[in-house]
Amino acid sequence: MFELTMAKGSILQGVLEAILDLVNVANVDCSSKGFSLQALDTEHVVFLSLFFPSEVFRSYRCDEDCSMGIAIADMVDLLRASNDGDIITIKVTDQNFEDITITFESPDKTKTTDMDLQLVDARSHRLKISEWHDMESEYQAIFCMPSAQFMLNCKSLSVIDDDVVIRVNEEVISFSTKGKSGCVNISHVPNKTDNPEKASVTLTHMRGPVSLTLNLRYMKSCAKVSTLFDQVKIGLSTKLPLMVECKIAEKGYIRYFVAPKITE
Amino acid sequence: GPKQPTITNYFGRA
Repeated sequence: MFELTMAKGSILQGVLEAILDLVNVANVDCSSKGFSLQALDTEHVVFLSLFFPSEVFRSYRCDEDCSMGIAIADMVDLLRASNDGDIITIKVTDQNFEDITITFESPDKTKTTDMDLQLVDARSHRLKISEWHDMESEYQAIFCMPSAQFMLNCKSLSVIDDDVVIRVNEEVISFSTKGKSGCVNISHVPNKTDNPEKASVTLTHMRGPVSLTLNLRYMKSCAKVSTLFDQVKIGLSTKLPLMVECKIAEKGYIRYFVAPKITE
Repeated sequence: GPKQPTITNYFGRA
């Protein structure tokens, strides 16, 4: 049996809302440690991997590991029907592995709404990626910045063109674009520390200058999720997809991997 | 302009 409860408007609900513009269907794996989800965007440019540790939920129980495909858009639609103050329960019983049950309970416990959502096949959304601690060392540059700043950069650049070039070296982190109507270049002088301050842009890992071109549509989507958190961490490599990460509590995360554009 | 590869160019199917 798997069962988690959360208050309406909790972080999981916020994140599911925010990933909807890229993701329809997701693979969800539940274990005693927590709730993880993997999904590909419809054009297969972005891979999303998130993990919510059990302690971020109001209550969490998972007797046996389980894996299921969920139509996220339908689930979010159902969750939207809850009222302020409701406690939301998501449950899968061992006897029935064809759907999940979502329950809303009003704060005064006088009203309960039960809904069943059919599970779907989402196995094609599963990709093979290395353990994060092995992968992190492959990134040439990793920096952190306030999420609001990241969103602002993406918005300012998308006025001019569809693509952004992110360049990182020891002295500067820049976001730039060039279009028919002009160009924009936003430069940040980074701090260099392992303990980034919330308000600043910090270069945490630097193994050599790197620059990548990315479609702003995907970057804006990443930025949207990141604004649910104070800080966003961005990793660049010439051999791996761009990584955009937000931390959830001590051990949790949301990671977007975005395939950069390549010049032939 | 530059081309957009898919993410499966980096990560294989599980």
